[in-house]
Amino acid sequence: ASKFKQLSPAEFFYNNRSMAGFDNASRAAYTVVRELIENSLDACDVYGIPPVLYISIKTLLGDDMEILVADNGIGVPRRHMADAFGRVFFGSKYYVKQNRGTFGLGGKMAILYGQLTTGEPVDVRTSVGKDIAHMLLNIDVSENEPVIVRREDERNPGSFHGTSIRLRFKGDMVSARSRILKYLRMSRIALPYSTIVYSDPEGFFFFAPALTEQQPKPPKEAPPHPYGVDIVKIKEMIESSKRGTPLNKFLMKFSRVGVDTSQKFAEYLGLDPSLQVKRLGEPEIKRIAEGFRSYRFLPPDGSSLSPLGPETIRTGLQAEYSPEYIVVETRPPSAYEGFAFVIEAAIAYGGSIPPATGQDEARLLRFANKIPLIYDSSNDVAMKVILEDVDWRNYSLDPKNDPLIFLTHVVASKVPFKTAGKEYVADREEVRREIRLAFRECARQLKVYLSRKTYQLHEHQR
Amino acid sequence: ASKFKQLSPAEFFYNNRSMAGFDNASRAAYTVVRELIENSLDACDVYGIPPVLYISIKTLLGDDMEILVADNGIGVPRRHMADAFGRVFFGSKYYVKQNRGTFGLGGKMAILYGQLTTGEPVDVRTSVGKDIAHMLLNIDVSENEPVIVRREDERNPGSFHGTSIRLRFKGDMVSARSRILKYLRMSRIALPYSTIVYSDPEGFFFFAPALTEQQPKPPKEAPPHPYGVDIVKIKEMIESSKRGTPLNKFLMKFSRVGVDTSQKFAEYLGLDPSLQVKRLGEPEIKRIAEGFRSYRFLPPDGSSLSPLGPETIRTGLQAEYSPEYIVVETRPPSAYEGFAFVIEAAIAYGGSIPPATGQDEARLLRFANKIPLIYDSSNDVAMKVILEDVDWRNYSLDPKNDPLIFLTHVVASKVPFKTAGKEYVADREEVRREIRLAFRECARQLKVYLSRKTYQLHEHQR
Ligand SMILES: Nc1ncnc2c1ncn2[C@@H]1O[C@H](COP(=O)(O)OP(=O)(O)OP(=O)(O)O)[C@@H](O)[C@H]1O
Ligand SMILES: Nc1ncnc2c1ncn2[C@@H]1O[C@H](COP(=O)(O)OP(=O)(O)OP(=O)(O)O)[C@@H](O)[C@H]1O
Ligand SMILES: [Mg+2]
Ligand SMILES: [Mg+2]
Repeated sequence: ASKFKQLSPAEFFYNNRSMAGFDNASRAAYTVVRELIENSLDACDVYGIPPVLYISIKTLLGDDMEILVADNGIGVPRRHMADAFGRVFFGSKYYVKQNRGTFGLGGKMAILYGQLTTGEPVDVRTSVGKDIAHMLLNIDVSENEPVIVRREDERNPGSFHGTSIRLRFKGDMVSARSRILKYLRMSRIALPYSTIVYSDPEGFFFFAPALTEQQPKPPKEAPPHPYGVDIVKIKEMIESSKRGTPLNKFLMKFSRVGVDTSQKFAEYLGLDPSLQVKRLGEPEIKRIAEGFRSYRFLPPDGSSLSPLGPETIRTGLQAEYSPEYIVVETRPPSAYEGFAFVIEAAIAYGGSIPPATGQDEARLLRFANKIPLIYDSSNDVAMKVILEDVDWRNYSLDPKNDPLIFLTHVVASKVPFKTAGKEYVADREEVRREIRLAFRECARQLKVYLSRKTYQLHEHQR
Repeated sequence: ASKFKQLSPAEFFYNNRSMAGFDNASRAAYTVVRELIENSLDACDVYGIPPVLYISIKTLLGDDMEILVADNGIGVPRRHMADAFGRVFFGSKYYVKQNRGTFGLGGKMAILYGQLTTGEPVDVRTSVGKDIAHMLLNIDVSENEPVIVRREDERNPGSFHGTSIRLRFKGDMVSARSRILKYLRMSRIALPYSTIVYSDPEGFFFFAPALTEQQPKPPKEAPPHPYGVDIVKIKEMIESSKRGTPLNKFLMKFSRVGVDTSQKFAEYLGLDPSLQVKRLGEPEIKRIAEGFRSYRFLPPDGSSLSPLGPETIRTGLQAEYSPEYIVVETRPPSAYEGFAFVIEAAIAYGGSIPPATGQDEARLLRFANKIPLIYDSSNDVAMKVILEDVDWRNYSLDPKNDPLIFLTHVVASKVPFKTAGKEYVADREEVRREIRLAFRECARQLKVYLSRKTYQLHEHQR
């Protein structure tokens, strides 16, 4: 007879921690560091606070490490603190807004990994500006709840706001270190406005903003765009609408659907705009979902998103590679499943960039919502575009042999990550198409530059 | 202010369906078919029932497809039926036993995908041999519960046992078809004892067992092996032990730990074997976890696992490729995180196998618990072993140019999949090491064969 059971979310990811980036001791160490840094960055720049982060990793006796990550972010309200750090699928980033975090999982996985390798509880201090809440906690895996081992409040005379988290874990820092440093170097491109101090048993890494650096506008919460919104989501939105809401009012909950558009769209569907949405039947709801795919709505409004911008990308690539030439392309906003997204792409050529050795796939720097992606590049949708979708010979370019560095940044109110460890972006049609168009435009501009340069060289030689 | 929220497991995978293999319309169609087939196969061969499966995919009006999968498996008990098909993280495969299923998610994702693309409920009939339970159901995503749209019982005069599931969905079957057929062809290697009838809008695929085919022994539930069991799992096992359980009795819950070994291990830890486990403190529990990594226990007992066996692998490779020579290696059982596993590996050479074209990574057929893995091979731990861990020149072999086909089968009470869509196996140290040893042995045997063949050729030419 089969034994049926209900698993808790914590138990699922405890059982399947490879999915969340804890495949082995080296990748686990990297993921612990990444998840804590991204939580701190979200607590800052998503709220318009210039980030200041301190990260220190020490070796303790035996092979335990201790990581401390401290930030000047908005902090966690005391009533949510234990759940924020101790309950899987609990978080503040489930709204339609650009964040690094998206799953309500990462911080908990780091804490759980520390707990399963050392038995030690995590030590968290956080404040929104009032008293500092200080807790030691563990995660009860089968119940998916925090277990508060100790709690105390501390005075906060300076009204400091921010969070500091201290975690013990066992991991292979020696082999993770080069990737952590690569993550930090790539972060210099993505975060010219932040201060990050990192120290580990082998040394230091530090960067701080230029005095002229402008804090980018924080992302805003955005209503879903109609394109790609499916039947399940439509029904959920109908469920949460007030009783008596007419169809035209309901349609105006979507991004870029105003009075006119909602009227026209209702006519397009052959539905009366004054129909109460809570009274719509299955066939009408289906018709709306199909209309959401076929009707030409105004494109999404990119103002809710916070891209890097061409200036930042150029500055970063220049500093890192001293190329001879850089092309940057920012696509207009697009959408999938109702989520707005923007693709930024760049190609850097020549200068101090060495020729590719012919065996690399292509040298590609990948970012998603400002997170540097380092693992599993061959599966990333951007690499598939470079290797399969663009015929580089049309532009006299060879990604595997020329001195080229490629860069992509997927900016979205929800990035379609393929793994819970955020290793790479899934092969989503709408995203792949936008990356393809961006790289073709970059390639075209680079070809123009190179042929002009060749022409000038010939002119010069006469 | 941040808006905190608790997400249901269904909501998490609805939001992040790329992780579960629903990246785009083509992959989604493949995953629907795969998840339903694997549920049917588990319901049969894990219970010693020779599988008979019928799979039919029809196009309906518009671009809806309808899939029907019917099996002669053990069926689902009526009291669990709605949850089995309607509640994420509910399933019967969470025990330490080899199954294709492992997450309590796949069937629900297929059903949810049908629901979000067509709005239609799934239609399931199942029986354990008594009345046939028949339900139409949807999934309430925010609550993670089934919504039974209609239910009725039907007479079962023949005491039939089995399940049939009918699902409507939109997907790109045209582009998924070749991969589904590849999955079925690879299944012929893994399932010589089963009958599978498949029909889709383009045609048929059918295989049936040879009359002499022996049903392999079904896998057995196994206690965890101590190697790699961590602090969290030890505490859970202590929690579920009876009050007053002494340490030596507790240790004997682990695979291959008998009276002698538990005594010796307790002494190795410097702990009194009669200590009550529920009274052990943090330091003692830590010491046990560390001992579980360092002490030389007897290796896992492979009898709970159900591998393919060298005969089956040879027969399958011979039928598919008509090679000149096949080497098969089965590693002795090993363990990670307490889970026993066995690696089967094979290399087929020459005959009708064409030379590799120099641009493929390596032609590798991958199986995990008899599931054919088709996507994302470059990230799979087995591909990493072939491309990074084995120096093929030592064996005068070139995977990228010679007429070689590689095969791996990871057989485990829990396969460390990297994705919820089971696309590839994670880079787990213990698994990587075993695959490496298996392929080195295969390479060594193939080299012996080829040098003997060369020698005989020279002898002949004199
Ligand atoms: N340093 C921090 N400062 C402020 N809030 C934090 C901090 N770290 C965690 N949090 C809060 O705890 C919540 C849970 O964090 P966790 O990393 O588990 O999930 P997430 O960041 O929402 O998503 P993801 O799993 O994608 O990282 C966050 O949503 C945030 O509200
Ligand atoms: N055809 C079937 N015959 C018998 N039982 C079934 C069948 N399909 C599903 N079930 C039952 O429903 C449960 C849930 O199936 P589901 O596919 O969601 O998860 P799983 O198979 O346990 O794990 P995974 O997510 O890895 O596939 C199974 O554990 C099994 O008990
Ligand atoms: Mg996070
Ligand atoms: Mg299943």
